[in-house]
Amino acid sequence: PSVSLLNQETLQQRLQALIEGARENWTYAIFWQSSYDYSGTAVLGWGDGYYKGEEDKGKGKLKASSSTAAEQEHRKKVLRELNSLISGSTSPTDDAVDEEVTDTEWFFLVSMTQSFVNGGGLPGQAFFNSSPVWVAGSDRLATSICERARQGQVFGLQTMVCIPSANGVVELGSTELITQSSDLMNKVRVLFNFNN
Amino acid sequence: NGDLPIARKKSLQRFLDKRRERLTCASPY
Repeated sequence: PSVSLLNQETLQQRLQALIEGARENWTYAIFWQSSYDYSGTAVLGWGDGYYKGEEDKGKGKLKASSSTAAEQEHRKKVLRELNSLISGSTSPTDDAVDEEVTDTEWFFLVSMTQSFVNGGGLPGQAFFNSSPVWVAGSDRLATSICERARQGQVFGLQTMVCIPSANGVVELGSTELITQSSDLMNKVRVLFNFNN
Repeated sequence: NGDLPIARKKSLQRFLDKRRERLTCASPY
């Protein structure tokens, strides 16, 4: 137990090291943790995530969202509520919360509510087959049988990758087109080999 | 509701803090 606790604590650093140390521009990394529900079904649930965002082109602003005004209002409302929940404050003025919520930020936030059962979704597929899944290109994401991949494409992703590890799956997403890299897969194996 | 699992709560807190940092990031002036 002490080992797994230690690993849980360093999960964030591992995700950060993976993204910040990569040559490619990854937008986010998520660790989907494997566990079993009350019925003994294997489930991949949120372990931790690191959101880097899109490449800042030097303008100091986040990439604008393609969402409608109504959708933005909805996102801001949810963010305000989550902010109150976390901070315990009901302060109506928080400029950061009221700023536009980009598509990838929203995708990352929504991911926190998701889980994958019995090999479902991109992470489930990678875990179930013990084999990485690398989907590069908007067209391939849009036509994937996995809803998560299609959802990623809708929110502006061009590349989604799921790499299985000892007790979960590392997922990376990018708004850029990134071709398969054995270097990244090796890094995941080293950083997320919790049994070693 | 307030029953947010601890892993998600920590991740969310970090996400909101980082977002605040990014948005209030000092301008070149």
